[in-house]
Amino acid sequence: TKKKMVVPGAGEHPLQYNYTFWYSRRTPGRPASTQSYEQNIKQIGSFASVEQFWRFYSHMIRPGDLTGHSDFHLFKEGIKPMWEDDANKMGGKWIIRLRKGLASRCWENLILAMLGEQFMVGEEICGAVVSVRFQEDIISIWNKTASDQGTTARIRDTLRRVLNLPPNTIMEYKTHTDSIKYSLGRLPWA
Amino acid sequence: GTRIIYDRKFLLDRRNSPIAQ
Repeated sequence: TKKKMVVPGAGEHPLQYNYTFWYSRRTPGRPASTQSYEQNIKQIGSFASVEQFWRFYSHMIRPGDLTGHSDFHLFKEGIKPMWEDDANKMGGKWIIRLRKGLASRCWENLILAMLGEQFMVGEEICGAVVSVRFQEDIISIWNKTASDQGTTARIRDTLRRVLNLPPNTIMEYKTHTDSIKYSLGRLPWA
Repeated sequence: GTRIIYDRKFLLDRRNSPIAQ
């Protein structure tokens, strides 16, 4: 069954794309297999306008106030925040590790840049993730084509501009195929 | 077609607009 796509309300400011918020939380002690990952990830809701975005976002906990092993994902409507999704499987992500205390501000700046189409890379952006971990937090932005160096360079330069990060911040690009290999390498039978 | 581009300030200004409440 195909879900009805959301539309902007009367007088609202439409976004270039519709987006969906997702939330996931790792159950301690469980292996992170694809199946359990998909079971742990919950849709919060979709929006089509600036005003609808604020209605969701204003009621959400700020990433810096989350505890445990949790993630917020914001992806274009129709793209699952998983490597296996058709839009992601040839793609990759820029990863920025943040010391504790920076996640809420960086996440907000990142998603506002994405919703406002600040990256200027056509259809390439898939979504963004903030991952709250024990000692540090991680934000990432996913794009469709990992091999397109012009696109990945442009995303990196836009990230530097919109996040206003300390100059020594390390940014790392990781293809999803590498992420899959790495995670398989940690399984006992691989 | 044209892309819908918004800067950070424009988006933040919509945060408290009556229509968003």
